[in-house]
Order: sequence, then structure tokens, then C-alpha cells
Amino acid sequence: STRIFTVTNQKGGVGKTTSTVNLAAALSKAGLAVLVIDLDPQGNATTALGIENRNDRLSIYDALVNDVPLDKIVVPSAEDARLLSAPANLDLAGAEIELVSLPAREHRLLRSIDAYLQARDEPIDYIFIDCPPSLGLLTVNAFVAAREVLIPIQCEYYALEGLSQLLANIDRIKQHLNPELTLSTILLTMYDSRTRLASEVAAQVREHFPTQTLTTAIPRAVRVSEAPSYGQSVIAYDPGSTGALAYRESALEIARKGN
Amino acid sequence: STRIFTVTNQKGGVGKTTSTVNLAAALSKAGLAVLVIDLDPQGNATTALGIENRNDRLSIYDALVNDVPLDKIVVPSAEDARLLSAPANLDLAGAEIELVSLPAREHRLLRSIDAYLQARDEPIDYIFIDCPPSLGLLTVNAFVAAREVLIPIQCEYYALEGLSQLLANIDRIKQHLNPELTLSTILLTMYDSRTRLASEVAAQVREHFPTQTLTTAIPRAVRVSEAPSYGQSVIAYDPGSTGALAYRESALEIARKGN
Ligand SMILES: Nc1ncnc2c1ncn2[C@@H]1O[C@H](COP(=O)(O)OP(=O)(O)OP(=O)(O)O)[C@@H](O)[C@H]1O
Ligand SMILES: Nc1ncnc2c1ncn2[C@@H]1O[C@H](COP(=O)(O)OP(=O)(O)OP(=O)(O)O)[C@@H](O)[C@H]1O
Ligand SMILES: [Mg+2]
Ligand SMILES: [Mg+2]
Repeated sequence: STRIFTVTNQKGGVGKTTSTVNLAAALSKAGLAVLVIDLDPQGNATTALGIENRNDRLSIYDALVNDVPLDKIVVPSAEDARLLSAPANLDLAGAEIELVSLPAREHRLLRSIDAYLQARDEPIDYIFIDCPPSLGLLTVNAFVAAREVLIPIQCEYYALEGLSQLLANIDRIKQHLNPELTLSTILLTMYDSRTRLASEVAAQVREHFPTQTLTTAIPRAVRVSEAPSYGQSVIAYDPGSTGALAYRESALEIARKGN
Repeated sequence: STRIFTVTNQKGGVGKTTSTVNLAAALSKAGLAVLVIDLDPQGNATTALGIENRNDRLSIYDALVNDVPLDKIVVPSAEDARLLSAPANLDLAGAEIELVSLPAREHRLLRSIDAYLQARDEPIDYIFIDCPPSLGLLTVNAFVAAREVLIPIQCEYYALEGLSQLLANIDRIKQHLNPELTLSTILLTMYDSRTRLASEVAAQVREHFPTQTLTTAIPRAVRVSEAPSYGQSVIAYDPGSTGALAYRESALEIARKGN
């Protein structure tokens, strides 16, 4: 069955979008069918896959608020036909407020994904949902639709500050909305082996979450941050770079570990 | 009169908190009275000033939701008695939702600051309001209370993606809630002179915003990211470092430019 991850951390700029796009690209390169759902109104995961962020096209907003079936919204990425995208556009900026008064407001993404998976002939192996840096109704929809949580943690001082809030939110979702949800994966990002701070933060995260934290850490690497300006994953942009290799290794580790 | 800045960008991890804390510290070191208001539930600006983020103490939440006067909440920072903090704690996480049903919900921070400034014997020269990476009611309160907007822009590809949305929001606030609000300052952050991407983004920002973009760019520098782990600004932690000098220069430029 399909593994569904929400990629979440309300701390900003920790590598949610970068990890979503590059793990998805690594898995699709290995022959799997992968869907990236962009739930961030800024639409970074959309442009990173080479898809124009246009307001005159259907987007994930229409699936959430206007009940448009997901198969009318999903498009292939520029780099691989097996790597699919449910793009975001600026309409999504209003969704948090609009969702408040809609029926089943926390379950709309779940229903949309369920209908999409049932209607498809071929299975989807992985779904990654990229979240905005907040814990509002968009992120709640992702928590309800997913079975696994992947938390990217930047190896910097503030990394651990917001974690207790995030874990408390996951527990609350598990209790009231989605008992199947588990924190299965923690990925250390922007690891700079030259700084003491990075190794201290990494050690603390591995100590608190020994089984969830992937062995592979993603290094800070310029090629990773350049790739989106070409509308590509770093896997496609520079396959031999340290960033590309680290994301391929982490994707393999996630696939092997299972849920 | 007091200059009041909201430090805003819904893109995460661009240096909002780091710029708030270090500009404030540079100005207080130069002899000015500065207040940092932490509107981010994660409370990064609170811990960066050496203040414990405790849930059993009054915080900015109490000023916004419970009408507690700001002078009961403001505390001096660990490093300088002239550098004051209105700390955040986890209560703030619920504020976005609680504010929705309160009267004058967009003006509560403005009223709180006005009362505080009137009651004080000595003036406050600068107020910086650190915002979370979203455009919800907390950020709207900051936009209404402030007279100037300072946007930190990370020299990375995604930097320009969310800018049009942010500028549209500022215009809307100016039209309906705060006609005095102006985008006075743009600060380039984490500028890495070795990468082509950084100089391209910087050139684009300076082209679009020639008068607002400060001449000084903040370099990416490890000492800047280490300082918060000691509860200090980089100005206090390592005064001679490239990051500290760049923040002192930018503070000087802001003071000279005026609003
Ligand atoms: N391993 C890496 N090496 C270098 N730069 C990186 C790396 N990972 C991410 N970046 C860069 O850091 C910035 C933040 O990453 P990203 O946008 O993926 O974070 P995010 O958590 O999705 O942010 P937001 O909170 O705004 O959604 C981006 O400019 C990205 O290109
Ligand atoms: N000039 C710099 N050099 C090196 N690291 C920096 C610099 N400025 C900020 N950082 C680091 O980058 C990370 C993001 O910065 P910061 O937390 O200030 O951004 P933010 O915009 O406030 O994030 P959020 O969107 O979560 O509020 C932090 O770990 C910080 O220490
Ligand atoms: Mg993102
Ligand atoms: Mg911040």
C-alpha cells in the first residue's frame, strides 16, 4: 500500500521543501511512482519540480476547498514522468481561513487522496506532503491524511526549541483525528561538519530519537540550493554531488526501514 | 518619537529573529533604548536575549489576549539593561485562534504599545517586532502596530518567490488598517560571496528595491548562528566577528536613513 508522509516542522527554513523534493526524486529515479503534494502557499515544492506556479490553473486549493478530484490537478514533474506533483498557487493563501467553516475541514485532504488512489489503475508507492512553517489547518490536513511524519531538523541552535510543541501537536492529532499517525523519520539537514554546533545538535537529536533519526545526514552543499533555480531536484541537476548522494542514501534508508 | 519596525517574511529561516536581535543589540550598544517584542510562539527572540521561555510567567500573549499592561511583561535582556524584551511563550501558539473572536483583534498590539510608551518616563528609541513565518493575525497585529516594515531576504533562490504575496499583504494593511505603514528597509542576509546564486539574488533585490535595500549585506557566518546558544547577540558574543560588524553597520545605516 502507499506510504504517505507529511514533511513538517513549524521552524522555518529547515529543509522541508528541499527534503520533500529530493527524497521524492530519489525514489522516482529508483523506479517508484511518487506524488508530491504542495501545501505551502508559497509553492516552493511546485517550482522546485519545474512546474509554473500559475493562478489560472487548478491547484491543490481546488481539491481542498472546491472538491475538485485530485486527478484533474496532478501533473507530471519536468524531470520524470513517475514523479508527480499536486501544485500549489496563491489561492492556497486564503485556504486556512476558508477551511474553518467547511464541513470535515480536517479530513478534506484525506478524502481527496483516498478517492485519487482508488480511481488510479497503477498504484502510487510514496506520497510526500510539503507543509508551510506553521501548525494551522493546512498542516492539520496533512497530519490527518498521512500515516507517517518526517521531521527535517536543521543542525542549528533553534532546531530543538520548537520540537516539543510539534511533538505535542502530533500526539493531539493521534488522539483525536488520526490514530495511525506515527513519527517514523527524522532527517538531519544542512549538516556542516566543520562546526561544533552542528555536531552537538546532531548528537542531541540522535540521543532523543535513536530509532527515528536516519543514519544519513544531509550536508550543507551549495549545489542543493542551486538546483531549484533550474526547476530541478539536486538528483537531476548534479547527480554526483554530495547533496544528491546523501538524499539518495536517505531515500534508500527510508524504503528499507518501512513504516 | 519611537521608530517601530515589524520584521516580517513568511518565508521561513531567512534571518528574521537573528536580524531583530542583532540590530536591537547594536542600537542598544550605541546607547539607545530598544524593545524587542517576540510574536513567534517558538520564542526564538526570547531565548536569543538570554531570557528563559517559561510558561508560568507573563508573556506577550497576556498583553494581546488578557489586556495585561506591557510594563508588567517587559524584562531587561541578559546582556544590556537598555535592551528590553517582551517575551513569548507557548501560550502564544493558541493566540491566532483566540484573537479571531476578540474585539479590535487587529489593534490589540498597537493599543498595548501606545499605552506602554505613554506611561513610561524615559522614551524608547526603537521597537522591533519579530514575527512568525506566516501572515496570520499575529503578523497582522505587528503590521498595524508598526510604522515601518523591515524584510530580511536570504540570498537564496526561494527568496523572491513569496515576496509578491508579502508586498500585496502590506498594501492591503496600508489601505484598510494602517495608512502610515511603509516598507522602509530590506536587509540581505546569509550572503555567501563565494556562490553565484547569492550575488544574483542580491543584484535582483537591489534592482527591484534600490532605495530600501541597505548597502550592508549580512554575511553567512558561523559565529552568528552560535551566539543564540549562549543567550547572547553576536554583538555581545563576538564583537569583532564579520557578522557583528555587519549588523552594527546595518543598524547605523537604519539610524541615519530615518523613516
Ligand atoms: N543541504 C542544503 N545545503 C544548502 N542549502 C540548503 C540545503 N537544504 C536546504 N537548503 C536551502 O536552505 C533554504 C531553506 O530550505 P527550504 O526552503 O527547503 O526549507 P523549508 O523548511 O521548506 O522552508 P519554509 O519553512 O519556508 O517552508 C533554501 O534556500 C534551500 O535552498
Ligand atoms: N548571517 C548568518 N550566518 C549564519 N547563520 C545564520 C545567519 N543568520 C541566521 N542564521 C541561522 O539561520 C537559521 C535561521 O535564522 P532565523 O531563525 O533567524 O530565521 P527566521 O526567519 O527567524 O526563522 P523562522 O521563519 O523560523 O522565524 C538560524 O539557525 C540562525 O542561527
Ligand atoms: Mg518550504
Ligand atoms: Mg524567527
